[in-house]
Amino acid sequence: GGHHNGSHHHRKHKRKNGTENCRRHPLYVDFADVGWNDWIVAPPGYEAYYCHGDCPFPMADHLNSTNHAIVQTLMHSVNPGAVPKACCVPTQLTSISMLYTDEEGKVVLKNYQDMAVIGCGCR
Amino acid sequence: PPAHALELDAEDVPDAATTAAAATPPRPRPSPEVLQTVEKNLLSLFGFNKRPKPVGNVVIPEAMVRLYKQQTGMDLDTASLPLPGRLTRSANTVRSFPHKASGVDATFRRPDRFRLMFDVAGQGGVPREERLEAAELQLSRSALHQDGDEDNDVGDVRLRVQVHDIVRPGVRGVRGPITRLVDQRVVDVRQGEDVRLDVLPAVHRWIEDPAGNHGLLISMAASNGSSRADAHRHVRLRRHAEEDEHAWKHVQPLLFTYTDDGRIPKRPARSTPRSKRAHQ
Repeated sequence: GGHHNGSHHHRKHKRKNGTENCRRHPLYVDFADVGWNDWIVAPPGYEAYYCHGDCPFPMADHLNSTNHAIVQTLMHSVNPGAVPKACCVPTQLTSISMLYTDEEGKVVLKNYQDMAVIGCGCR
Repeated sequence: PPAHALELDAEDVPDAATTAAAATPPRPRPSPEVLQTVEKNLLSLFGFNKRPKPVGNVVIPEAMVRLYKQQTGMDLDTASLPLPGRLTRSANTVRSFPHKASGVDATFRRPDRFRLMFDVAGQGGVPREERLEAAELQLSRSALHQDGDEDNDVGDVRLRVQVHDIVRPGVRGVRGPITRLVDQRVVDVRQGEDVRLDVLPAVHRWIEDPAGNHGLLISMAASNGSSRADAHRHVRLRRHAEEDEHAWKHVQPLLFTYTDDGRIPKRPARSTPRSKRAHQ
């Protein structure tokens, strides 16, 4: 579950109109929730994160936007009904490793690519 | 907690596990139907048809734990294995196989020779859809110390460890086996670190032809010809009579296969090579 809380870190990302800029939010996938802690040796779960927030115009550098996203947001500001805003999406992902035992009791170590968000941006 | 023998230190567990639990209020438990759907999708994402059923007490090989810790501690974003100098190429999966004991074990009476059998193609073996990139045989060693007795002087005793693929087993009194040397190492019996032998050609052959898997023949010979009496105990090929099962599981020979499951998309090239670009 992802949780919005009232921390200082959270408040500083809020804009004057109450909306929040595009940023990374915590999202923890706990393997125990689906009863997998009996065959996954490590990790017990992982921090996947998710991206959420507004992509305003003009776009700040930290929103990690592309030229196309700037044009799309610009066109949205001119005609909101015709063009949607750019989307807040993961722009950098990282892999995770899992150590588990299979049906035969053999031990397997596997790396999974693009499993956790490192950075978010407007695209 | 898992029934496995692995105990990870607090720093090995991602901080998020504890911080997320501490920072968030208790969550409402999702309905069984929702959990079932979530599990089904997660299993598919992780490449399983169904949830593996754990069997008994499994000892997690130290090499796997080390590799896991290295991988999770890396700053680099890569699904490749952190094994510099080892040709694991695009492999992203490591499997460990212990020796499959059988009646054949008892026929090896000489202490310096033993056959190791690994079931890599059967159920729980290397899946057909995965590409084998590397295979290593790991043999544990127990260092022999100089004890002052001239007859038992370790001196310069170096042991040549050879691993052969048994292409055709021998028949006692009829014909000898046909074997192919796949790798060898010379080890110093005063040292105790694991020895790793490259057995990729043999494992490749077994996966292509499971019926042709007759195991690996391990032979040892002192390189200077004057081995001390207990030199054969240096490389751990079989369990000692006085050794308990759990202790043996930590030092037993293991085959490691390194495979690419094909789930990692190949990254597109950033630019077209000069040779491929059209002339302006």
